[in-house]
Parts: sequence; C-alpha cells; structure tokens
Amino acid sequence: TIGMIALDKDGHVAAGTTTNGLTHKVPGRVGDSPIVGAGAYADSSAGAAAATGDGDVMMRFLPSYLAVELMRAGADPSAACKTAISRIKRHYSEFFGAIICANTTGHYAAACNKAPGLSQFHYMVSNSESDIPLLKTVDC
Amino acid sequence: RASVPVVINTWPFKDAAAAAWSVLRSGGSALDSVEKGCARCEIEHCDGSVGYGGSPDESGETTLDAMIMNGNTMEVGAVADLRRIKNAIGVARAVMELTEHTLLVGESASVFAENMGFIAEDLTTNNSVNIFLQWLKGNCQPNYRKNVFPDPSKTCGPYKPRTILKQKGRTRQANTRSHD
Repeated sequence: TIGMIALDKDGHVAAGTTTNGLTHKVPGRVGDSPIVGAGAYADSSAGAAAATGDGDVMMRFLPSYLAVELMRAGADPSAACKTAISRIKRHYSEFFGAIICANTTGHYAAACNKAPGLSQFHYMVSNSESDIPLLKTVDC
Repeated sequence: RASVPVVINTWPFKDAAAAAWSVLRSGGSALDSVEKGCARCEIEHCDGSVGYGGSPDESGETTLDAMIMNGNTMEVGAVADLRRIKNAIGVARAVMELTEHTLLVGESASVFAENMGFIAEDLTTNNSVNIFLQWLKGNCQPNYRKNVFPDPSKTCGPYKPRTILKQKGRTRQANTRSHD
C-alpha cells in the first residue's frame, strides 16, 4: 500500500491510497485503504493523514480521521499520529501498522507500532527544501 | 521547519514521491499530485503491495483498493475489490468526479470503470501466479480462516463452519510482505 498526503501552494490538502491488499485474502476482502477516515482523510482546514498496515484491524479505529481531528484541536502531527497508533495498540498490542500526518502549515510526522518485522517505519517527504524526495525514518 | 507545498507518502517509495512532487513544483493541485504519485506506484508495483500482479487472493486473483479525498470540498472517490482495471486511483477519482457516490466495489465497479473508458486487462502476472502456486503447494498457509473445518492451519479448503466457535486471539498478522 501507498498512502499519500499533498499540500499545494494554495494551501489545499488532498490524500489518497492505492493497494492490492493482503496476500491470500478471502476473495471479496477489502482492507482499510479505500475506507474514508481509515486509509486516509483530508480536510484543508485541519490537515491530512494516511495509514498502512493490517487493514482488517486498523479500519475499525479510523486512525486517519482521529489524527486529523486531533490536529484540528491543536495537536502537532507527531502527537496526533502517536495517539492514533496507541488507540489501536490498546486492543491489539502487536498490530502491524503505521500512519503519516501533516497539518495545514506543512509540518508532518509519522508513527508506527512496534511489531515483529516493524521496528522502524520509513516514509518519503518532498518539498522545496530539496528537489529530490527525502527518506525519513521513525522508530516504532 | 515546515514548508508548503509538500508531499508525504508511506514507505520509501521514492519514485511515487518524485512524481507527486513534480505536479506541485509546477503549480499543480494537491489532488492531481496525489493521483499522479499513487498511480506511479500502481505502474511500478513499489514493494509489491501496490498495483496489478501482486497479493493474489485465495482464488489467485489480484484485486485493487484505492481512494482519493479532496480536503477542500470533502469529496471522496473510492473503489474496493476492483477487478481487471490497473489504474485503481484513477477509477477512484472517476467515482468522485463522475458520480454522486463515494465508494464503488467489485465487479460493478469494474464495469463502471470500463464504461468510463478505463481499459480492462488481466491483473495477473507470472509473479502473482508463482505466489499463488507456492501457496497451494504449502497447504494454503497462511490463510485468514477460523472456526471452520478442515483445520485451516493445516490444510486448504473448501471449508465448512464449525458448530462450536472458539474465541481466541488474532493469530494472523500482516507483515512487511503482506499488508494494506
């Protein structure tokens, strides 16, 4: 899965996801990616977020919607991302998942849940500071 | 320090980030940027969890899910369980711009896409066939069945529901090779 957030020069915010989902899924199974508020959420007056991971679990907690609403309430992107992850972790301590968050000023962050095979989460950032995309890493 | 415009995407998919950034750098919209960045991953498959030719289901078919959201208008277009169409994010945008709906799914979503001019093609590749055949050879492990017989942790289906439902912790975990 790729989840993406963009803020353009006019301050407009958009988000999107695309995936081929879980390997060996039961036919008809759909993950969190296309579910609004789960795979991604965007509101130009608050920010945007996009999630990736075990969609069967993550979609039940609407992490992208929660992160955007926390940023609307004044949380910085890092705090918003962490809260969205910890909300899921309370019920599924070892779930595989991560989320990226950005607010309307262009500040961004990511958070992830430490799980087998996920101790760090890598994501990409592109802005005018460097013409080539920057690889960022966050510890889970 | 923050700077706008900006693109952020999950996982180290550099080409997707560059494709999205090229739109913003030339003054394009956030919506076009997201669509172009995600579409790049659909073409390049990124780590195999995006686009055609990956993550075959129990029947060996690859299906796609995608969504796009306009934070200005709060419009959304989404497709799920999309078959035979490679450009899932493009179909999601068509749902947003060419219908009053938010989410279309399955075979009907594919028919909508074909009617709107998207090309119908096989989403299977040698890679997805190999993944599927190896899985069959390995007694269909892992799978996402529970409370059925024969025992899904040991054998392939077809499965029938067990009369007694066992409540136990979630056994199957997504991982870096298979996730949403």
